[in-house]
Amino acid sequence: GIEDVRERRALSGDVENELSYYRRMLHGRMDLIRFEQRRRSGEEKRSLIEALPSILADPESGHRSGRYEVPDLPPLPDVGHREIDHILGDDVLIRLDAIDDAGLESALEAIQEIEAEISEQRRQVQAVEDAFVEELAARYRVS
Amino acid sequence: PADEVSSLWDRFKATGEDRAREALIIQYSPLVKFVAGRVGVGLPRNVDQADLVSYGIFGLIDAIDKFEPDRGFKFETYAINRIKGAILDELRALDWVPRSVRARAREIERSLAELEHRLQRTPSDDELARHMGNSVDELRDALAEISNLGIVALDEVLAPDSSNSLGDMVADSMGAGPEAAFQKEETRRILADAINRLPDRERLVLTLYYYEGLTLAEIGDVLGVTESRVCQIHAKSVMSLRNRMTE
Ligand SMILES: Nc1nc2c(ncn2[C@@H]2O[C@@H]3COP(=O)(O)O[C@H]4[C@@H](O)[C@H](n5cnc6c(=O)[nH]c(N)nc65)O[C@@H]4COP(=O)(O)O[C@H]3[C@H]2O)c(=O)[nH]1
Ligand SMILES: Nc1nc2c(ncn2[C@@H]2O[C@@H]3COP(=O)(O)O[C@H]4[C@@H](O)[C@H](n5cnc6c(=O)[nH]c(N)nc65)O[C@@H]4COP(=O)(O)O[C@H]3[C@H]2O)c(=O)[nH]1
Repeated sequence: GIEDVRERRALSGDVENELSYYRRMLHGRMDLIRFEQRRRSGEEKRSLIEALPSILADPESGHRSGRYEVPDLPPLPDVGHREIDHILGDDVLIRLDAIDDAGLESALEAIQEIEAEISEQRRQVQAVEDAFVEELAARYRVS
Repeated sequence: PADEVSSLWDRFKATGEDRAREALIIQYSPLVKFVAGRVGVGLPRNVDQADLVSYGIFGLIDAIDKFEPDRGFKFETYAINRIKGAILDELRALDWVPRSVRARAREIERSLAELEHRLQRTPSDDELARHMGNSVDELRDALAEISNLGIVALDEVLAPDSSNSLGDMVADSMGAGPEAAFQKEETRRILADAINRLPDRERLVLTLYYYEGLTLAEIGDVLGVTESRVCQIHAKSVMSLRNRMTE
């Protein structure tokens, strides 16, 4: 019945939430590294810390999905051993001055690769979740 | 690699050194991107995404200064709450809701309260408009303008002294909030009761939005109305709830 649909939607929603969290974290790291590259090339005059808001903000034009959302963390491992945990826990951002241009570029490529995978999975899970939501909506629809 | 981060924490807590703090801010700043994206639901044009992020960074810095690494809690969990709180606090402190809209909202709320007291039920748009000496279209335009300010603005306009967002409280009362623990049992019961006394369509909009998690467009589809109409109904229901919470 409806309870079963709700439960399955909640499960897919949890997966979607987890993927979205890691995706946003990767986006942040990516954009910070890109800024550092521009700063080194002289394209950017500000320091990283000064530019933080403009680096991390989404474009104004971004159109919202219109759903009620809360910043809920997915369950996070104490010590993670997945590739995502290694990337998010590494010292690239905290030792930025010590990392040479080649090091920055390879860090960026690693992030881009895993971000593409996660965004793809996220799209698929969103489709699954949206199908369950459509089923819920249908139960309410006044024909 | 993860040890680098934990030794950075040790170094910062031991020395309070600015450079260590700055490195921690940069390391965890993507958390602010995550929170700002979720909290800024439907904010209007005059609130800059970059502003939300800078408010959030203050919350992050606060969290970094106050966090105790050896307590065994995850920093992310601690930081998320401070970041969200900082963004909401700052939004409320800003005077970004136009005075005229704020005044309009107060006027509608007052009329709603008077009529609800007299009729012992939520008035229809027609009854409310007549009571205010407006046409239904004028009333709905006003509701649209208020709801265009976004859900956070409804909080700001209607519950500026509350430390919880009204949306979170409504969701919590329906058993679907982010943390069911934050609301006093008494408050949750009053709110749940107030929701149950709303007319069917108002209650449905709140249920679909906060409990079933549909988008505004999907709700419009279910009800057979425009998304903008859904926003107006949502604004009116929230005002009605607020009246019942404060009577
Ligand atoms: N309203 C809304 N729209 C959404 C959401 N998720 C995806 N979209 C839309 O779907 C498009 C493709 O998303 P993607 O495949 O994840 O592919 C994305 C993603 O892989 C990446 N990306 C997105 N945001 C960021 C960011 O802030 N930083 C970085 N480095 N990459 C990003 O760039 C690609 C293109 O991004 P866009 O041009 O923005 O284009 C996005 C955006 O228009 C969402 O939660 N809400
Ligand atoms: N089932 C389902 N769920 C969906 C869909 N689109 C988004 N979501 C979920 O709903 C949350 C809020 O989406 P939003 O209002 O568009 O709000 C988004 C949007 O404003 C922005 N954003 C995220 N990704 C992109 C992107 O690729 N491009 C742009 N321009 N903005 C993005 O950041 C906000 C927060 O994003 P998240 O943390 O990822 O959180 C997202 C995600 O968890 C969908 O089609 N189906």
